[in-house]
Amino acid sequence: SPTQKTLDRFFHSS
Amino acid sequence: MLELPLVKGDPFHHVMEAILDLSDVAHVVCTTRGLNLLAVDTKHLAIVSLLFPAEDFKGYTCDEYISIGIPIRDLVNAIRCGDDKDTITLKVGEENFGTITLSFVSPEKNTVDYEFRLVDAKLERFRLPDRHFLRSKYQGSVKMPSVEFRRICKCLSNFGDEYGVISVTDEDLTYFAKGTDGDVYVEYKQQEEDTTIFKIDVREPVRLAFNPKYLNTFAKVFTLSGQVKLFLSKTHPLMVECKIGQKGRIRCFVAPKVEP
Repeated sequence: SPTQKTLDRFFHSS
Repeated sequence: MLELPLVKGDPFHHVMEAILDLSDVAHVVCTTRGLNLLAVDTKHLAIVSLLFPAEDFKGYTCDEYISIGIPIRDLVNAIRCGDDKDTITLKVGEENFGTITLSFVSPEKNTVDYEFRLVDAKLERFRLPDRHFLRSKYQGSVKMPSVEFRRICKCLSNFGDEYGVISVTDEDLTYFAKGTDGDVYVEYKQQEEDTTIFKIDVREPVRLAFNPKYLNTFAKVFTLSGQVKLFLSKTHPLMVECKIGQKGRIRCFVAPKVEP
């Protein structure tokens, strides 16, 4: 089944 | 010092109501130029951002950079207690830093004041994409009536709360949701004659899987504007935007589900 990604990996600034 | 005039049912109130069950705190940054609100759900699957320039906000006063975490439930409960005719003002002052005051003044000048403790938002680390990013990473956009969008979101969410797909080509836009006992498909064809109401603009076909529950949560907010615009990417979260006032806007991002 598809895996749910979180938004952290896209918009997380270090 | 910050003074934020609010009205029951205005965009700020609508956004707060919409995210009530998703998040405890709204991160609000105010400057002389305007207000920026950011809220993320506890699972980090959806973000809503409200941008309100000072010129669109009658009576807005802010003379310094203020970054605060507002407890959403307290604020919403207070606004719900107020009357539609009340003038509401959210205040953060130098003398009571660490708290916000929400003042309600009736047409007869009777007043009710609520005072809340500010909370730590810790949302500075979320950096949302700018126009340049959207142009480079998003392969397509679709403009459609917000009322229609809300109806679809409700339909998808009612049918299947876990798995939905939006697909777009230069000819059509398709919504799909998987329910326990069946599936639902909704298809919109690009109309040649009238592109002011519904318009597809894609560089290449995009298919994006997501959780319909989150989109449905935000769909009501978008009816504050007549139109919504969906930005679709093969690799990035779904973004939905609507314009508020002259230069204001609401954006929401919904995290994608990725096929194995």
